[in-house]
Amino acid sequence: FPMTPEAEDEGKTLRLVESYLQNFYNLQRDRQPHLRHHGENPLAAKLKEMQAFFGLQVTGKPDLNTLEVMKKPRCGVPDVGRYV
Amino acid sequence: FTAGNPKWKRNNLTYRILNYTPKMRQADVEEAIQKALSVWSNVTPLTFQKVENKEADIMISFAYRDHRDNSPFDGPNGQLAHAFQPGEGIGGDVHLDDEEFWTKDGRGYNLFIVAAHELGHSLGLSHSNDPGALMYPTYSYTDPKEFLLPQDDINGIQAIYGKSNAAVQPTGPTTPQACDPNLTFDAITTLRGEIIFFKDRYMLRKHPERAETELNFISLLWPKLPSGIQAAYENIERDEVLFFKESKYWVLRGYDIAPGYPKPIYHLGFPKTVKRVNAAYSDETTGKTYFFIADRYWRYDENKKSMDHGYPKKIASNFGKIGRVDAVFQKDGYVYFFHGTTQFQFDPRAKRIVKKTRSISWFNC
Repeated sequence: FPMTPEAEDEGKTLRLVESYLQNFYNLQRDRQPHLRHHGENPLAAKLKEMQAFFGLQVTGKPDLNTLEVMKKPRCGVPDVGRYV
Repeated sequence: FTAGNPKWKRNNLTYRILNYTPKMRQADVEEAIQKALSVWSNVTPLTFQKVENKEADIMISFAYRDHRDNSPFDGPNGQLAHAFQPGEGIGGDVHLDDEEFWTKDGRGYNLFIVAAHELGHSLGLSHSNDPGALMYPTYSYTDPKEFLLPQDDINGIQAIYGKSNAAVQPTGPTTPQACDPNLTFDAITTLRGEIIFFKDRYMLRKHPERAETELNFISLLWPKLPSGIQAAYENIERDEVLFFKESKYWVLRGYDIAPGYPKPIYHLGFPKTVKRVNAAYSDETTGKTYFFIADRYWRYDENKKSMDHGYPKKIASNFGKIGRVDAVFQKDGYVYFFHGTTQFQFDPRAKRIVKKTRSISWFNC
């Protein structure tokens, strides 16, 4: 079946969040998802780091304010770690 | 600071502009880059010399999508540019996404602002989480003519390269903190149920239903407005907000500045001796607007669109001992006067001050 608009939106949001955190917060690209270790979801942890940096409410969830910041035009240098 | 604290070992650096964007005149690109470099040389011992046809410390170029540095650009918007920390080869280089709409004004993305930010990286700075800092990661427009390097960025770059050689050390604007007990305001107005506090180039937005206060640049919502708004009031009847700076005023209709503004304040009936307005509020029930200037106030009839006779009068004669008025607004029948860090709640029916509090009492500190 064609994806429902909500599910499609969700997929788009997840892709935005993932690529933002990979580009700017050193979220490792998940090459072997079946090996995912237990413990906090790395994406949620990185999301909290990004929310703390921007002075947003630290929820670990891609709420509206967080998505609004992610959509803003910005510098390509990561906010954490080195850029060499 | 960038991890590992990379820095240039010399203060006299060289730069080269490898290519140009077709969206701007070459001379405008060069002027923007020079101005961007002087942002940093003005506050440190660093100097920048332009070179041609040879390797420079900082190579500046416009690039497209994958440009062989493992960091492809993503087309219009999104990532605007990037730069590399000090070092040999690609170290210090600045890459600007050539699919952006580069300009020398407020349209598209201002090349000067973005270049100045990236050069901060070229010199060893990383991103700042101060929303007012030049090294804040997201783009925000400031009129280049009004640009002052914020104190947060001055502190950062001087921690790496030391102070400027100038006799008088340069200082920069700081970002207002809502719960700073010393916070004072340039102007305050209501706007469709919200309260907007103006300070320098910022606005602090307080929505009655939300606990936190939102800090934005004035230019983010209203690029046509200057920073340093001195007075503002809402005419609820007409759903308009008027902004005042020096001898000019602007009208906001809905969420946009109305065409044909700014206009001289003398169109409202002020004498030429009046050079600026300190504060203003409009009484929705009477249709009268009160303008506060120095120790006097004028009263304007919104229906007749003219100043009432018998004004100006002494502020103290009608509003009591509140001194000069920095900012004022009316809400739920009370008038709130701000003088420095003090706020007076005035009851216009009883004609007396009923409460005195701190200026930041609206921010749930």
